Amino acid sequence: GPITLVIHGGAGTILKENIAPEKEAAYLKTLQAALDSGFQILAGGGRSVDAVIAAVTILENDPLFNAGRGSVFSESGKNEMDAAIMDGSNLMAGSVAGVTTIKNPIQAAYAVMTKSEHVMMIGAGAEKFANDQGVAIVDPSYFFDSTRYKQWQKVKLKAQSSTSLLDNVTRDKKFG
Amino acid sequence: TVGAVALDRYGNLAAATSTGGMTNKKYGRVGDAPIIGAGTYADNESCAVSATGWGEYFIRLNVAHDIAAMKRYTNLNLQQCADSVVLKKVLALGGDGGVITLDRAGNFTMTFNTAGMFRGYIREKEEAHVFIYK
Repeated sequence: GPITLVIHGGAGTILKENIAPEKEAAYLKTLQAALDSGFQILAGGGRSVDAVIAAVTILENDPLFNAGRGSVFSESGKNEMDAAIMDGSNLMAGSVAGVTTIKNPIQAAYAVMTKSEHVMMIGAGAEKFANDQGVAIVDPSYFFDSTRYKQWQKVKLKAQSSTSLLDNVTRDKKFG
Repeated sequence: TVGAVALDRYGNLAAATSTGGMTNKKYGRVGDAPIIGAGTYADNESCAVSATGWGEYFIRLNVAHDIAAMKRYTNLNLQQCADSVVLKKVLALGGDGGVITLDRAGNFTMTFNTAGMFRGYIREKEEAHVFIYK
């Protein structure tokens, strides 16, 4: 088949009337950048695993998306991230979960896949392994985004109510 | 959650998914994104899948692998496989979300049962396309 790249940046209650035109343009711009980044690798004869890492890295770096910088807040006020990658040519796979200091979790997942005999690592151990493999480590404050923080504050208030899961104000009932 | 699936000129597929998870999550909760077979899967013999949505449902249904297995073991095309899992099985349980899928022939889907999904694709000799709404 022809070289192809497909991406997503999350699904949900995403309605045109809820997104300002300038924000919509920002979303589309980053999606386009992610496609361009990954496709450049494919067009140059690069591997599909490198293309998906390139595309996801662009999306992780944009606070608009819930991954990497701009991730949502956990109940304890942390940005806890997860990522996975799989190579269809050999069924190799790698993933990390509950990490808070790895700048681009997808690159840590790739390190797990290619530089360990394991498939999944979590928390502090995953962070130590990533650091040992030269994956960029940052202070947790790097992931902070004020919009996400306000979102979390709002959810916490709602969570104190027994009807929190029925409230549609926040337009999402998937709260911890 | 964000993700990507790709097919290179050697016919190899790959999938990747990354997420911050669920707002206000407790107790080290982990969703489907990092679980191979639930939110992420790739096999040259079937397809590559990256998912986004309500993780607990995608884990229970092993969504990514279910789509890949359906593609491999039945005569259904990729769109039928993705629709069967996301628009029927996930919805039937009460979950929501979507997937992107891609096979070695270059067929792909962007299937979701929500109001919208940030998404896009690009293929050789074609313009890139990006979308948000249904």
